[in-house]
Amino acid sequence: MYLRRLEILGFKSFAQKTELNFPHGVAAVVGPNGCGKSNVLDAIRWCLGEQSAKALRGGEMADVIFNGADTRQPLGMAEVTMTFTDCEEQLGTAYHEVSISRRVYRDGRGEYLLNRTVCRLRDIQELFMDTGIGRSAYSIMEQGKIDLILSSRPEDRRAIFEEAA
Amino acid sequence: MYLRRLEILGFKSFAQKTELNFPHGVAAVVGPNGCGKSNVLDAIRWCLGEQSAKALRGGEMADVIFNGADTRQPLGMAEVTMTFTDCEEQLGTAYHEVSISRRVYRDGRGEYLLNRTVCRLRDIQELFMDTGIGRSAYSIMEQGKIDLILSSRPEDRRAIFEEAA
Amino acid sequence: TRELFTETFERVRVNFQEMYAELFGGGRANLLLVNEEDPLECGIDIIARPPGKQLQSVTLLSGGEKTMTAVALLFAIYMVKPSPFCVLDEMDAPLDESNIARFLKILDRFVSQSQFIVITHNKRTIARADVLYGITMEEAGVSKLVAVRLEKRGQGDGGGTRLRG
Amino acid sequence: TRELFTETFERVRVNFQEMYAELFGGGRANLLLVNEEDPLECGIDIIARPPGKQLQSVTLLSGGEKTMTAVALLFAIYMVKPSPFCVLDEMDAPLDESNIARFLKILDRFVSQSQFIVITHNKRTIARADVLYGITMEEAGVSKLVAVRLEKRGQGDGGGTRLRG
Ligand SMILES: Nc1ncnc2c1ncn2[C@@H]1O[C@H](COP(=O)(O)OP(=O)(O)OP(=O)(O)O)[C@@H](O)[C@H]1O
Ligand SMILES: Nc1ncnc2c1ncn2[C@@H]1O[C@H](COP(=O)(O)OP(=O)(O)OP(=O)(O)O)[C@@H](O)[C@H]1O
Ligand SMILES: [Mg+2]
Ligand SMILES: [Mg+2]
Repeated sequence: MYLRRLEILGFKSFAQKTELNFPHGVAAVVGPNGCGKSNVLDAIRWCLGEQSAKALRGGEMADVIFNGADTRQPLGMAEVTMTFTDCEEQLGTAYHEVSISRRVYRDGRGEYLLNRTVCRLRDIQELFMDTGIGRSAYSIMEQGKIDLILSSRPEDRRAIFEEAA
Repeated sequence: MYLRRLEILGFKSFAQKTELNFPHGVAAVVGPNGCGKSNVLDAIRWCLGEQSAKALRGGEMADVIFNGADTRQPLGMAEVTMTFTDCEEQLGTAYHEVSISRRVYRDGRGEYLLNRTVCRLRDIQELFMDTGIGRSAYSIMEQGKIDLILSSRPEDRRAIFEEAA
Repeated sequence: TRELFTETFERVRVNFQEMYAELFGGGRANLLLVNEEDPLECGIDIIARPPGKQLQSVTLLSGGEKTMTAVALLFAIYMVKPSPFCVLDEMDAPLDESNIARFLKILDRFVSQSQFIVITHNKRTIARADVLYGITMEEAGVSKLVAVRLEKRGQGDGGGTRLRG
Repeated sequence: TRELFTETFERVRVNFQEMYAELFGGGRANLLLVNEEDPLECGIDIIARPPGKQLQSVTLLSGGEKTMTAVALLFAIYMVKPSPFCVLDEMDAPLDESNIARFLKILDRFVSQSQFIVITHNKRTIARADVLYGITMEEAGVSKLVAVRLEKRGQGDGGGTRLRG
């Protein structure tokens, strides 16, 4: 299976609906400082169920909702959808495509969706259990953080090995 | 006053005596990964009296002594000398040039020298008291650490202001 | 479970030795369980010695060397448990040109099993991409996807219908 | 002493506002004492809003924005208490080309009062240098100074006698 598409709306600086389609190989994301590249990474982490606002550079979860700009009003909701393709084999599902979505509202209320149907985060985690998706300790490397594994204490490094086991 | 010259011998990767002369303007230090550029910064910090091995990326002070390479034996001592010029006004000294040196030996013994005469670190600190030298919290910016002031807690940021006051 | 962890650890360890030697063009690295009696709780030590240099704590390595060591560990884990996709945010920032070339060469071995989404400012990494996404903020504070250029190399999911404005 | 700190803090604060607006081409920033009743112990908050964007916690800023904010604070402090020399280790690594250009332009204002030693891989920063020191490790593990090229610009301490091999 592979990640076909990422749709972002209302998440951080993505005030307008943005769609990225990924190739089988290498996709490079470029642009000036502050334009939103790392926010794309945050969107992926968040959609996969990140619980810590701090891991997304914020203070609380509502910080991920677009909070306005000189020319735009804040939005009331953030939504990110990831669509996977060629899922039959690894997910054992009847579906060729599977999409995961996550939404959050200003009041803190939020929901997860699997193929557009509301579900619990747990349902998503169980479905993707052996695929390696959602195991972000070694598949999502944040800016400036790659050396952390070398400077962290020996006990703290286990997490990345345990995820792989 | 200004920093005229830096001499490094036996400090970290500087197995052979190395002399850098600095202009009044901007000196750029370049080279491939791992060649010793940040070690130059460490040499300056260390010469000015850095007490923490961790701040120099090591585990103990002896870690700064050249510990050998495929083609070289370890050395028994590290020495760094910084020479300042046009000192009359700011230091109120009779000298036009003032040099500070620091040495450390494998057994942990070390010494400071002022114009080639052994002295205490304190003598150096007193001499340079109002010059801003030795106040490294804001005059030496380590690799990858510039954002620390933004991510540190509000209480921890005081140090840099207190040094300036 | 104990066997699962120890077996995974061992496989990652062997891969790490191989990956490191390849990324550094020599040298040696290893992973050690701090306490072999207690593999499920103990810490994990990382040992790394770049070619021609003496073995020391990994903390003494340069910024670029630390990044390459972390990359070796990352790929060592991917060899055991590939992730369908992998997001790397400015991982090339501390690397010099020759290390970026080595990194990209190793990356090629993994593109058949995983998609890579790389955020970068580096021309060489950009040149390797199969798809390029440019993000800007023409409207301050609002991220906009402005260009998707399909390289002639790679599948890129089909022809010229990728341009978005 | 309380007055000294508060006075220094106030001067740095005003400089920071000015520096920030200049480095960002707009936007606003400020420094706040967490507890004005207790200036000698309380923390210091950093407020920063890039042009066109909404005010949020500085933790949400991008890598490049954080670096530029830290640079503004650094220079704000230099304006109050210049250091005779300043060492910057790869400070330009997270910056895009236009931010590096702005950084170098501000740097020019300070070169008359301080020497700058910059460790860099960036061509523009290198082009700004008055003196260039190249470090290599022809002999593995041993740092060697290999080139000092004097730019025609700047004083550089006299003519062509600077080459070292
Ligand atoms: N909830 C939000 N609403 C609006 N803007 C936000 C929100 N959260 C973050 N931002 C903005 O997003 C910007 C950061 O974007 P991001 O970290 O993706 O930049 P980047 O492209 O990675 O830049 P760099 O190259 O400097 O790392 C910041 O300016 C921040 O103010
Ligand atoms: N005591 C020592 N003896 C010998 N070599 C040492 C010693 N301490 C550190 N080194 C070596 O110095 C090298 C690091 O040098 P440094 O950090 O200056 O590199 P750098 O030029 O800044 O590289 P980068 O561009 O990757 O940041 C490491 O390879 C380390 O092994
Ligand atoms: Mg970023
Ligand atoms: Mg370095």
